[in-house]
Amino acid sequence: SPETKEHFACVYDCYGDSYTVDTDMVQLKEVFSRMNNVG
Amino acid sequence: EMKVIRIHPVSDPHTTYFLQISWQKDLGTGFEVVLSDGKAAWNGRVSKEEISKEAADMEMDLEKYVGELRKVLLFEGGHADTYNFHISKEGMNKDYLQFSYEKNLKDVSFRLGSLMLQEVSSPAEIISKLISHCLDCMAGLEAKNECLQRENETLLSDLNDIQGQLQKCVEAKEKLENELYQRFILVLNEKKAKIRSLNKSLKEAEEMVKKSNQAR
Amino acid sequence: EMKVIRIHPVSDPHTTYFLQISWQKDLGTGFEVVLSDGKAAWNGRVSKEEISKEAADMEMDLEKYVGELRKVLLFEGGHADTYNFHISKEGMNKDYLQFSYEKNLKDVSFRLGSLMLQEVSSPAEIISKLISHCLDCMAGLEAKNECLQRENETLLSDLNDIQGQLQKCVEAKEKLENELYQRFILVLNEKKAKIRSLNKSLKEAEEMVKKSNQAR
Repeated sequence: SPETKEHFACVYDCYGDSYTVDTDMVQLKEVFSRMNNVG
Repeated sequence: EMKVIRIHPVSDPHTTYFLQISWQKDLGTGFEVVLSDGKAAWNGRVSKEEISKEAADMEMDLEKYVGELRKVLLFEGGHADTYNFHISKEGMNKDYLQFSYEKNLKDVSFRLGSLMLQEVSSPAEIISKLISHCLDCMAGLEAKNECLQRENETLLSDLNDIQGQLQKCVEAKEKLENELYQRFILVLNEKKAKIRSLNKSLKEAEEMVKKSNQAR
Repeated sequence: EMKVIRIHPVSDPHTTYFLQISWQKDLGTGFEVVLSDGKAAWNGRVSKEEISKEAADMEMDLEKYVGELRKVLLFEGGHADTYNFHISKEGMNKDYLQFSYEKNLKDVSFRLGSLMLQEVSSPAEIISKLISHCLDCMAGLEAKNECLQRENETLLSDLNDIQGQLQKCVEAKEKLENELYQRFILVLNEKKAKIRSLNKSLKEAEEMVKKSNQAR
């Protein structure tokens, strides 16, 4: 829903990485793996 | 070129004969034949013309015929027992011996060639040369062996080196990936901490604005 | 075991002789000698005791002496011209021949051994066996050659494969590094954009607080 979308936009960047929660190896790999054909 | 092979003629199966063929470059240009049983020796020659005539008589393509000669006289391509040799000393002239060679297919065999060989007056020299030729071949083969052996060892050590390098490269790749992730996480978490603190400050500032507006 | 070598005795330098040595496992346990010039053949035997006695007479360690025998009689370790052979048929008995072998150092030579060889009544068989032995050695060497050749080809192709894999691994490592940096930059820049926008909002909020306080 737009609200949820709004909420996610505040909490996560467009790659799905949280703005405020510290990341770790697993999570960062997860974020990178979703970012295919970066170029 | 020269090649020595051991034969057991059908006509004299218990005796080992040594057949020495020598030729220039291509067997089809003619060849010398020496036959010996270790005591006596006979020699003869087959000319280029006789080879062509023989092929024509058999209506066989010359190239194919020379290929057959290489198989029967030089043992080329391994010697399935598809070839036989015949020796007969029954001729009028005791100094001559008839030597023939044939190919046997399933139930029929056809003669590939035959020639008269003349007994050599001093077989010792011929036999000595034949043995010398064998020893030279052995020396050549041993030298080739050593060279191949050395090549083998070099290749094996190169292979081990490269395998080591590949192993190192794989490890380096994993190490690089881990290190980069470690660094990325540190920098990223710094930024996230900054965002958290800015969020907190912003929240406080908005609170103050609200209060200040209320107070006013 | 058996080994055939070609020798040119000092006492008969223009004649090529073939020396065939056969022994069980260790040469030091005694060996058979066959000598042939391609026409006649002589044979004899050296026993274990005679070998030990010979070594003792020369006050040489038995092991070292057997090592010398391997060099002179089997051509082991290449045959620098440090060894000579002597043949003499002058003995009383025509059927016997004295065969001796010696080592020459700079200006002196000492005899390593000698023995009486008896002429063989049917040399053809001996010579035939000697030639057969050479042909068997050649066949064995050729087989070994082929096997080494095949091994070489396998090693070469393995080496090429591994080199290809190494090349790929190096490229993959570089590619990985680039991709990780690119991804990291994107994610990091999102955080920086966020920080910029938070800074901006915070600044605006602080402005508002200031204004609101002034207004009050």
